[in-house]
Amino acid sequence: KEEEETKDEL
Amino acid sequence: MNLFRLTGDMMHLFSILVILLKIRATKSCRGISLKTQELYALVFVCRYLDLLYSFVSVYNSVMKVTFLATAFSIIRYMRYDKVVRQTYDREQDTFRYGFLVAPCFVLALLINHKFTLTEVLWTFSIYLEAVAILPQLVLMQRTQNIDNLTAHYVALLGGYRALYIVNWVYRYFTERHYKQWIVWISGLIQTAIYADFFYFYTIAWKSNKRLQLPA
Repeated sequence: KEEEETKDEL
Repeated sequence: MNLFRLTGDMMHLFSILVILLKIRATKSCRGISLKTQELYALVFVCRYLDLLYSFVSVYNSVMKVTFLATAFSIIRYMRYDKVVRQTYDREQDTFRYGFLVAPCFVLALLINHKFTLTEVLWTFSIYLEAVAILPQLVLMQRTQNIDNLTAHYVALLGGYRALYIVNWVYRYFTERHYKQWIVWISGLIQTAIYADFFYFYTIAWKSNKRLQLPA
């Protein structure tokens, strides 16, 4: 879940 | 979003624009590795599948679509444009990209956060991006005549991931849950691959000469 939250890079 | 990340993204965007400018303005793709361009297209396709099921921000989506569209546009020029394709260094650009794709895929199957299709493909794209520049670097070493736009292209592309590293350090200390080992280690390797190039790029820049890589 935490990984998902920070997967906002290109 | 911090300044390091934004600057990194802009360098990434500009690197692609430099190639498109070179191709459109000079009608030539001499010195550009089609293999590297195709690997990047594969990287973008695998990583940006999440466009279909998750939304982060307008900025994020617009950049993803732009990267995908420009990657395929470059490939289209190099493969199918009547004039441009004749300038492609077909005989020199012989890197076997299976040697990069296969190990990266196996690694993604073995080392990932979650064994699901999208997660494995995402991880694969991270591994593949780290090494996708290799055909381009090999091509530049073979063709001694490296034009400035090609040199700037590779420099911008190397600078982008280097700035991402600074962004990761910054985020690690400012965001509570921010931990991304796979991306960090891959990013470090990706940037290290450019070290040699940057050394010669800086020398050429300081002495105001054309870039030359030793054979």
